[in-house]
Amino acid sequence: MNSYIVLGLGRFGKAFAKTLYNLGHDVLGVDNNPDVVQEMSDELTHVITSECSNEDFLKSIGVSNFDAAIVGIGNNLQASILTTALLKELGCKYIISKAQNDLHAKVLITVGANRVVFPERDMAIRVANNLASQNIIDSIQLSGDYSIMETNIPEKWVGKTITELAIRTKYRVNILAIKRGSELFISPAPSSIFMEGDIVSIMGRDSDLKALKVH
Amino acid sequence: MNSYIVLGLGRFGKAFAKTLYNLGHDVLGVDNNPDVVQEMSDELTHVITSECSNEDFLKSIGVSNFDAAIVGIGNNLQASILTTALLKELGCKYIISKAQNDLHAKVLITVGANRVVFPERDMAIRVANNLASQNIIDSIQLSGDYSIMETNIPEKWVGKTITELAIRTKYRVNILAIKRGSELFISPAPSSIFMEGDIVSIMGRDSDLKALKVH
Ligand SMILES: Nc1ncnc2c1ncn2[C@@H]1O[C@H](COP(=O)(O)OP(=O)(O)OP(=O)(O)O)[C@@H](O)[C@H]1O
Ligand SMILES: Nc1ncnc2c1ncn2[C@@H]1O[C@H](COP(=O)(O)OP(=O)(O)OP(=O)(O)O)[C@@H](O)[C@H]1O
Repeated sequence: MNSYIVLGLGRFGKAFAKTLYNLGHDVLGVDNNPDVVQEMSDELTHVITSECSNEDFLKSIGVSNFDAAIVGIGNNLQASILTTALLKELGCKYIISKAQNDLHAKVLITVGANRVVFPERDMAIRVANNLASQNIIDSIQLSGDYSIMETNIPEKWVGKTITELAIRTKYRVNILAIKRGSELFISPAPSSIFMEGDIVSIMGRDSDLKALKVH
Repeated sequence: MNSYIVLGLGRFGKAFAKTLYNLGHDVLGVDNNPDVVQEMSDELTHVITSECSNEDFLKSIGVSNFDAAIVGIGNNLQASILTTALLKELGCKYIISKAQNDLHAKVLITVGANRVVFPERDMAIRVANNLASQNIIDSIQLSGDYSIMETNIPEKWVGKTITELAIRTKYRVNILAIKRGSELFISPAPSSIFMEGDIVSIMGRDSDLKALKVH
């Protein structure tokens, strides 16, 4: 069981705090709006009403004792940046900050955020792509250097089965789906035969995906 | 090439509109804040300054001619709901609305939204889960009734290879990764032998994933 502090309980901060709490961790929530604090008082381990960018306040709660701090202050860029900087200065181990835009994100990282997130922008991009194009898979967040790519199949795959081509062994990629015209075959059987014009959605290391494209 | 209208150009609406525009579609942006309109004026096909929930205005732009409308008004629940309702009434084909919370979402759907999105909440849940637990894959949005599940392997898989078990053919699921202690094998080779305690990340139809769990 870890312990976290969430500063700023807007839509993002609130959901973040509740998720961590429901996973069984200790969560301290902070917000300068007493109504927000009141509403969240039974939903977290502890909720405090305070200005987040106040150095004395942050010192008094021992921010270096938390496993991570989440800065969910969105519209007040100054408070968001100042809070992040103070957390870093006071020895906070890991800081995630919500960013308004790229410039704000750059500054947050400069002053010590370990990770910045763009919830509105990222979901908008994903939903917009899904709406306007025929992607097999909306989006995927994979660890490290793995990703998913959609590509036309190499000519020499036409007429052969997945098993025959020994794709996983030879190319070290995983075929997630085959798109054939307007039809979609997710998790195709190994006996599936590729046809001219097929598009595949494959997952693998970036280097292996690149190698496949030039075949 | 489609044509879209985005009402409310906050962080979400702005990113949505730009994504559609950059995909080559016609995008009309609307916001009642002239500074926002000014800032976006070269980024979309056309940007107008107007109150979005105004019926005469919506009538004048012929909302039924757009392929879809996106309501990116967040904090003003009344305007968000009214705009969505008017779009529906005036024959808009497809409406996506940003929701503040579950109750707001229910109302939006009742008045005609085809889809509601919770950017802040959804990303918070995803990042929080990623932070506080050891998920192999952050999250994945798949079409229809496919999903990804992490589960302990059935006892009878221990000591056998993926090929031997004919997993894709027999269970109709795709093994995306094997988690062994703190090690992670993404896109494992078909010759991989399962060991006691292994956790697998598998993708398949919800019904097939369920069937696997009870084995
Ligand atoms: N300086 C501050 N000190 C403490 N709390 C703050 C401070 N600034 C903002 N907050 C709180 O943080 C929360 C989020 O702030 P705000 O609404 O400005 O951002 P937002 O990005 O629109 O949030 P979200 O999109 O997550 O709803 C609010 O509940 C607000 O009261
Ligand atoms: N009734 C309205 N008519 C036109 N534009 C509006 C209306 N209400 C809000 N807007 C605009 O919509 C945009 C988003 O509104 P708001 O900032 O309240 O929501 P938000 O959910 O915090 O946005 P985001 O999180 O996407 O930044 C703003 O640019 C605002 O000027």
